Amino acid sequence: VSNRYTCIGCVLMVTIIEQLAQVHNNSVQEAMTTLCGYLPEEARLRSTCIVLAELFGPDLIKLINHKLNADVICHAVQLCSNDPVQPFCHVFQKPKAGLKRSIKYAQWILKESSIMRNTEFL
Amino acid sequence: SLYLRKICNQPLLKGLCETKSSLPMLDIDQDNFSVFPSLRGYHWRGRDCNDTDNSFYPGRRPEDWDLIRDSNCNGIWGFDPEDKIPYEKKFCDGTDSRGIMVLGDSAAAHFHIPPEWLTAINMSEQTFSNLPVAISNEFDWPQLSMYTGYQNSTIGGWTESIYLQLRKNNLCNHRDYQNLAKNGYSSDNLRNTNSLSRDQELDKPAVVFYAVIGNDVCNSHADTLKHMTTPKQMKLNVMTTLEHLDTLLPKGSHVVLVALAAGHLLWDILHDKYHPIGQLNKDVTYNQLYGFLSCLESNPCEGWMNKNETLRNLTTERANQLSDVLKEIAVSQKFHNFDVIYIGRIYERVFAKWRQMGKDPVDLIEPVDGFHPNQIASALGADLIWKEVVNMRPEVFGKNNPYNEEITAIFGDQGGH
Repeated sequence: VSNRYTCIGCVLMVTIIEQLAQVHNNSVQEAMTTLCGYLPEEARLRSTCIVLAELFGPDLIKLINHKLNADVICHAVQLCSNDPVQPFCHVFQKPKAGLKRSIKYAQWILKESSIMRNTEFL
Repeated sequence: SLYLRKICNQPLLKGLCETKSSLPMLDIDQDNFSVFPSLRGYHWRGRDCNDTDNSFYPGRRPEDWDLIRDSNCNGIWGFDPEDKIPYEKKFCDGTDSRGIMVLGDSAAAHFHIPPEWLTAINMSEQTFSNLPVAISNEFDWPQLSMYTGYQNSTIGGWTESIYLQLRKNNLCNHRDYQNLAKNGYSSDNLRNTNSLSRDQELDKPAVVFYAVIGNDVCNSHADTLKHMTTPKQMKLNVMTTLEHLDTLLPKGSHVVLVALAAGHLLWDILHDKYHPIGQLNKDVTYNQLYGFLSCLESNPCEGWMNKNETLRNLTTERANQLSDVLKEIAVSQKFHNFDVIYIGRIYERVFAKWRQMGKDPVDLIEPVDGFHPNQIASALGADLIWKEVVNMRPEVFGKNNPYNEEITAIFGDQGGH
């Protein structure tokens, strides 16, 4: 399965950000800033987090605000594989609308996003 | 992965990324012992007491009874002003002093991802303060492990280890430990191990634990059974390693073969429990997590972390066959420089003991990966192994040093581990 570790990493990160926002009753933007602030500066962990937040933040905010879960979001930003030959792996229960339909909806939300076009390069 | 590749291309860090080497990265005198904690330093093997001279290192027989310098780094040196006898001779001569080493996998290295890293509810700046050390220790915590742990636990539970017991038994063994375990290692990887540092002429004997407890049956392939080690391969792998050890270990050493783990317990105990990322909203169980990992072909143990009961039973059957190979080797094979003993069913007994204490077996498994024995299981396991070996073969760990109290009175903490 291609990009398996990116997929696992993405699902974990998005889940943590969603849960941080939920726990602190914050916006997604604030949750991302909080998470990066928790990381130590050693080995440039904090700055790497800030760069990733800058990069994926705007899209993530849009998607989380639409109540989409981490599985759908990570497929939508192509950090989990959308290859039709491979299975659509998910850790959360499938959304009521179905996984594929939800991913399509998420991709529609992101249709103007530059990050979507550049994810493969990244 | 790009970031990691970049780090690995740095000349100084290249060794860290080479899968076969478990030698310290920062080791000025190149004696395989270091004054730096992580990057395979003294979290993994006894701290060097002089990193500019390769004739000082833990585990060696003392040079001139360490009259003027502590050549074996055990913190005992100098002489008694009353009778002029060197302390090392007075306190350690004839006390069966020896070291402990472990050749093993992630369980022996004590793989651990703190659940706080994934749990939003209690997250704070403090939560990730140990992340850099964890990265530079390959997400292992050998300094807290079952075989070579010595630091007070900062990750729950308590620390108990074979090294601490061996040290308590005889303070001359201070700092004589080597944890050569590596994540993902199986009997096949151990055939080529080249990280053990022991000189047959100059160094003390050692007790070596051979503890690869899962990776011979655990893999992430969908057709997992096809990729498991067969009993025939197992015998060949273990014998190759033991023959190699016979060329490295000083006479009078011992090798302890540890049986494979009771992986079937994982599913039974965890499948319907919530994983740390699912605890807030009660929406991710271990069953779901294992399924997700299997779907991505990244399940670390497809055979045991699987809802298919038949597959779990077949994995257990193979694990038992491989443990039987270890048992048979211990009974039938002879080596020049060490004898071999076998210890079986450690984790079954750890779980049984915990249950007897009225505790929940969930407390014994690493919550993030749902796979490894955790700090409590490691501490209980160390205690169990120690007692069993002492009962079965008291000569393996050597007798109690009657001078321990005097050593403490004169040398205090012997300079730390």
